[in-house]
Parts: sequence; structure tokens; C-alpha cells
Amino acid sequence: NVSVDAEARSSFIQRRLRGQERRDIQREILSILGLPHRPRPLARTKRNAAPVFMLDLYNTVSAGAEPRGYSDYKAALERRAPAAVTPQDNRFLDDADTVMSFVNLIDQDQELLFQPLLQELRFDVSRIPEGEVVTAAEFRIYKDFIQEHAQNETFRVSVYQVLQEAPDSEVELLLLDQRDVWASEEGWLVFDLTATSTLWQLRPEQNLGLHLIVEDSRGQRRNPRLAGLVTGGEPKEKQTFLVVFFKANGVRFRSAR
Amino acid sequence: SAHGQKGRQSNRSKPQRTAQDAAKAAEAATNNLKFSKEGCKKHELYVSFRDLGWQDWIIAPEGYAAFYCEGECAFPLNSYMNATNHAIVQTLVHFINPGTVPKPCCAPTQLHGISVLYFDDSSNVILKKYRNMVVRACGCH
Repeated sequence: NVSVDAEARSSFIQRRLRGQERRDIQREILSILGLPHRPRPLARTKRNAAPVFMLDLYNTVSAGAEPRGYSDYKAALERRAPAAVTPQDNRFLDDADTVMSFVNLIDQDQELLFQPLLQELRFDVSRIPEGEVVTAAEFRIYKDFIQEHAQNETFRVSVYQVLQEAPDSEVELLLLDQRDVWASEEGWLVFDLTATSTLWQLRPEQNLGLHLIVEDSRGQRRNPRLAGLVTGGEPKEKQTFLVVFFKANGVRFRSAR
Repeated sequence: SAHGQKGRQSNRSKPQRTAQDAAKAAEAATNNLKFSKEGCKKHELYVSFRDLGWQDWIIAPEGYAAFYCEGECAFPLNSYMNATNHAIVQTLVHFINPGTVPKPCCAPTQLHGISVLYFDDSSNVILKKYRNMVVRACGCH
């Protein structure tokens, strides 16, 4: 009897929880999620490139089922810059237990005012959960189409790790990855930062950030923005970010409560 | 099998008696089955992150169907989902000694994972796979 059945079932869940019970249940669910408390309420923008990219990854993980994000996220997905998630990301995703995106902590607009030929970047990867091993890391920056240059003009985009920063000497840099791009090219540029992220995770004091340098075909340094790289805070859906894939190192236990 | 042949022979009458008792009890239980509670089944339970007021930091999903297992594990166990072979032994021993030995438990036999996408304190975004969060099937253990 369906109606009797439904009645019996609903009797289990129809009791309203009291305030303290509700808080206890919330705490238990947070504990299942491995969080000590609710993240602090901040002015979060879900239209930024990182959340949209991560939602794309989420939908890949939950493939087969209808995406359960809210309608505005779906709209954000439709507006996103194309081809954000690559087939390589899907491979990383299969192997990962956790994926985290990190925002650039340096005010990019201010930075370019003082050093127009250099883009400094810093990501706080110390927030990587304990017991997690980095399996892959990608630095992602968007390149817009630029009309001011001839379409066949090329640029070399290089990403360096800052090894040493002393006020009285030159900055010591290590080349991590570089890419040649056409002026007419448009889309996400992806640089491999796996080794560097692993180092920063193990030795946070060595995280002195990254330098992004753009050169033209004659080897002359150029302002990254003039080469079409989106270095500022706008537009939000093209903001630079770092994405790191992790795998749990051994068996994970929830902490005692 | 740990006992010697001699010991087994000397104790043969006792297990026969208890097996008969169990068979009788099982017969009685089968006759009373129509009055017993619903068997071990999967029931709906939805954990709503939206109702918890967490949609400001959990990006997706809005919630998930966690399910739970509930129902009685009684003879004949074959009529219920996924009873383990040992659950039948457990039921027999329960019939013999109902005061001390419990019935088999109705519990998840298959569990699946979910992924959750959320912001942390620093507005970084975390996508985490959580194992064993959703009941796929229940059974008697």
C-alpha cells in the first residue's frame, strides 16, 4: 500500500529539529566534509574564472547525472571562456581525490603600474590539506585576441619561479615553462607547475612567487597586457588562477570529535 | 573442525536438538511473517545543503540523496535484499538464544561517493570526492 508506506516513511523525517539538535546535525555534516567550521562568510564571486572552471570539473566528475548547481552557475558556465577544461585535466581528475584552485594574492593592476614589463604572482598553497600529495598543478592565464598587432606576430610567454629575493641583488629566477603564442590567439594558456607546487607544499618558506615575462619575436620584453594576457581583476571570468590536483596519501581518518 | 573426532561424537546430540529448535522457531517466524514489520529496505533521506543555509559557500550540489537502511531481518531472509550467508546463521542463533544474540542488522551493502564543490575561508575553491556517502543497496548482515 503506497499511501501507508509513504506515511510510515514520512513519520521518520517529519519531526522538526530543535535549535541545539539542528546545530549538532550541522556540526556532524561539517565533520563528514572534513571541515572544523563553516567557512567565513566573504563576498564571494562565483562568476570568477576559478569557480566556473571548478564547476566544470565538478560536472565532469558527476557526469551522467544532471548537474545540480544553481541556475546562475549554469548561466555562468554558458558565459565562460571556451575550452577551460582540457582532456589532460580529465585525466588528472580521475587520479585525484581533491582539487583546489588558488587565487593570485598580488594586486595585479598595482603591480603593472610599477613594473610594466613583469607580472608577479603569488599563490598560498600552504592551505593544502595534510596528508595530500600533489599529483598535478597548472597555472592558468587567459590570452585575449589583440587587434593592435599583426595576426602573424608571435610572443614568448615564460613563467619563472622566484628562487631568491634580496633587496641589494638581482632576483634569482628558475624557468619553469614557456609557450609561443600568436597575437591572434585567444584562450587559456596552461603552464605546468607540479614540481614547484610540491616544493611549496613541503617548504612554504621557499614560496617567493612567480614571474611572468613576455617577449616579442625580437626578444624584447613586452607588457603582458599589451600582448593580450589578462592580468587584472577584470573581467572576472578570465582571472588568473592556479589549480592543484591532490591524492590522499594512505588511509584518511576523520579526527575525533 | 578444531575439535577432535571423539569430542564431536560425544556432543552430537546437542547440535541436533538446537537445530530442531531453530527449525521450529523459524517455522513459527515464517507463519508470523505477514504480521512482522517491513523487511530491510533502502529508504529515502535527502541531505539538503540549501536547507542548512549553506548555499553561500557550497557551490554544488544543492544537496544529495544519502538514503538509509531500515527494516527487520527475519526469516525467510531470502525474501529480503542482499542477505549474507552468515546472516542466516546469525538468525538461527538468535532463535536459539533470543535474549542474548541479536538478529542480523539491516545495513548498507553498497555505498557510493559524491563530489562537493565549495569555497574555503580564503575564497579558494575546493572540489573533493567523498567516498561511501550514498547508500546504493541495503542488506542483512
